Amino acid sequence: AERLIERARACFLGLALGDALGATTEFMTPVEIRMKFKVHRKIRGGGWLGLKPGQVTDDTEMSLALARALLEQGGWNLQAVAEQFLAWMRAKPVDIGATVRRGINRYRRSGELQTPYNDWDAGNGAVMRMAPVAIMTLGDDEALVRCALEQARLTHNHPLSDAGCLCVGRMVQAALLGADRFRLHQLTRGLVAEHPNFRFNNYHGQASGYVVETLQTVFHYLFTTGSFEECLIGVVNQGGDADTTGAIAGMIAGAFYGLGALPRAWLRRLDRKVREEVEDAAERLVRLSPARERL
Amino acid sequence: MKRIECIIKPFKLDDVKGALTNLGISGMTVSEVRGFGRQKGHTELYRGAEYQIDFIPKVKIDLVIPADQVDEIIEAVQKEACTGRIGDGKIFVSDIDQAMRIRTGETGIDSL
Amino acid sequence: MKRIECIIKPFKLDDVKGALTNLGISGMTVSEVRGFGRQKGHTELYRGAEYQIDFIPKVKIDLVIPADQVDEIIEAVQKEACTGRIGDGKIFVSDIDQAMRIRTGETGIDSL
Amino acid sequence: MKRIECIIKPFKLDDVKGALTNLGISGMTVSEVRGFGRQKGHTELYRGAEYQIDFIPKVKIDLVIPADQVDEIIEAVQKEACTGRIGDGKIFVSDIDQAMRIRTGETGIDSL
Ligand SMILES: Nc1ncnc2c1ncn2[C@@H]1O[C@H](COP(=O)(O)OP(=O)(O)O)[C@@H](O)[C@H]1O
Ligand SMILES: Nc1ncnc2c1ncn2[C@@H]1O[C@H](COP(=O)(O)OP(=O)(O)O)[C@@H](O)[C@H]1O
Ligand SMILES: Nc1ncnc2c1ncn2[C@@H]1O[C@H](COP(=O)(O)OP(=O)(O)O)[C@@H](O)[C@H]1O
Ligand SMILES: [Mg+2]
Ligand SMILES: [Mg+2]
Repeated sequence: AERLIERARACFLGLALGDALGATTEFMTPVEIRMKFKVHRKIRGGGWLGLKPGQVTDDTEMSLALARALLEQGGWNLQAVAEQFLAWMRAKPVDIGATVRRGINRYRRSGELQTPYNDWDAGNGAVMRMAPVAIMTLGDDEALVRCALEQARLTHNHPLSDAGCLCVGRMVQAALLGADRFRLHQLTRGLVAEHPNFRFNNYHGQASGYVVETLQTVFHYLFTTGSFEECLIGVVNQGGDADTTGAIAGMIAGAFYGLGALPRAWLRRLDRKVREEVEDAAERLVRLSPARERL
Repeated sequence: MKRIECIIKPFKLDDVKGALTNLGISGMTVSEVRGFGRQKGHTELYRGAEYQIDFIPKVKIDLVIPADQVDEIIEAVQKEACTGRIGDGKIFVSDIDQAMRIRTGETGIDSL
Repeated sequence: MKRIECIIKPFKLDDVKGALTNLGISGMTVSEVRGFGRQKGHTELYRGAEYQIDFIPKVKIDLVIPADQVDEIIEAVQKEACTGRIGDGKIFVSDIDQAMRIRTGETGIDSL
Repeated sequence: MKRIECIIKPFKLDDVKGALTNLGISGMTVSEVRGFGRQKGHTELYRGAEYQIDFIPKVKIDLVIPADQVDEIIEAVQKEACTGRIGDGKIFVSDIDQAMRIRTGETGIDSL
């Protein structure tokens, strides 16, 4: 019961930690990272965005915007989510991806809550927002599917992005409910069966924002490491879209390994306001979910 | 796609840029130009003689946008850049056949 | 409306501007550019070594005019800007869909 | 004829110019512009305080070519100018109605 709230906190915090840690190495290659840091393993800011240590990017901010909408409405409300995304874009965020910006702009001008299918929408911008969705629909797979696709299609409309959202959402939920490693791996096998591009057995180190490479990176390190810290360090030192691979790895690993596994040094350096809002949102989202019965 | 070219008074750049980012504009290219029109340059002392400075510093904003955003953009730029005094500048709209984002090879509206 | 873009040798700016104002041209926008073409850059001494200066300073005049004035403008610019030596430059004509005077909101030919 | 306008990172100018001359491009016009997009400016220390420099120096290459060369030119520029990092720039293609070589009065493709 209390464990559920703790794990939800660890999940959402894991997302923020992965974002802040990975932002330092975003767009770098593994060789460049090695030359500059040997191994990048502490929260130090910098990166191409020139961040302060512990500052987060769009991955965490959009997730918080999404959470804020659900908490204000007391439940799922896609319009409220779109409005929060628009307010976030207007507040001049530190970074915003091209596809996300186009989607929010489309909503601003037409009021439409779904972007049309686009070949170029196979980025990871919708998957990175899955933590609050997974927590709030915990206990109801049908609700997870509906809400995951609705929020994704605000900006990304592509079968690979859709499939990625559902798989990551289900992995987070399974982990929150205490699943073991084999169960999590089984969920990835389902994804690979449906979309063989996602196969990650022979991981070659590509870690771009293409959702396939993003999830291959996340799954590779998730299943070849034994702790939250090890998983995230592996992911962010792969460079590429490191803040987002870090964030996605963080939300799954956080839910899986739990609050105690989050490195204290990292938590201390995380932006204080972000940390407080994330912890508060995680708990309140659990209390909104169908799983609240178990509390 | 359309190209919108705005020639404005230099001190108006920040205001116009602000209005454009509020409309979700993802990017623009800016250059310093000199304008000649009804607005007369001031006279300047140069090597002891007074010269009419005919060409007046302006800033040119070039932005390429989807065709359906043209009216809304023109309206926002005009509102922000206008002082009511001569020399406020011009907005020109022309056609862009193709566009590409060099980093990714994306083309068309997705490249903007 | 048409845009006429003239890339000319910098010392020709005053002559060309003079010819254009004689034709009643109300305004234009000018920028400094560098050209690369058949005209070879000269060599320059820079920190004791000789360098080929590949890109040659040019001036670009941008003017938007009613479509029916194009031929007369091109003729005047070419006559004034020509020296007969390589590197005299180019004139390009393209289409302008819409134009607006920022100060007044006037559009079309009245905005020029 | 088509105008190809390439906005690129300044250090890429020589590489792109090299690739274009290899394709037999006879000339181009270059200008310094400032870009604003997803790429963030760096912060600079100025009188003891830190400022975000929003507009980033870019180089704009303008070249007018025969319409049938467009695809090959775009491909060459993109290949040469791409670093894979944000801010690599854009390529825009638009129509040119008429062109003239000032030195000789030649028009059309012969003027390029
Ligand atoms: N026909 C034109 N073509 C291109 N640029 C022009 C033209 N006319 C004016 N401009 C530009 O617009 C600026 C303002 O024009 P001006 O006539 O001084 O004032 P206003 O637009 O307020 O009547 C000029 O400095 C010049 O940069
Ligand atoms: N294809 C082109 N597109 C755009 N500008 C060009 C092109 N070719 C030449 N120019 C511009 O015209 C100028 C003169 O060209 P150049 O070949 O040197 O001489 P000329 O026009 O006398 O044959 C160049 O410096 C450049 O600014
Ligand atoms: N809509 C636009 N219109 C005109 N120029 C643009 C536009 N968007 C971007 N640019 C130019 O392209 C450059 C690179 O854009 P940016 O968004 O930083 O990166 P990327 O193209 O790699 O996504 C900008 O600095 C600017 O000069
Ligand atoms: Mg990010
Ligand atoms: Mg990212």
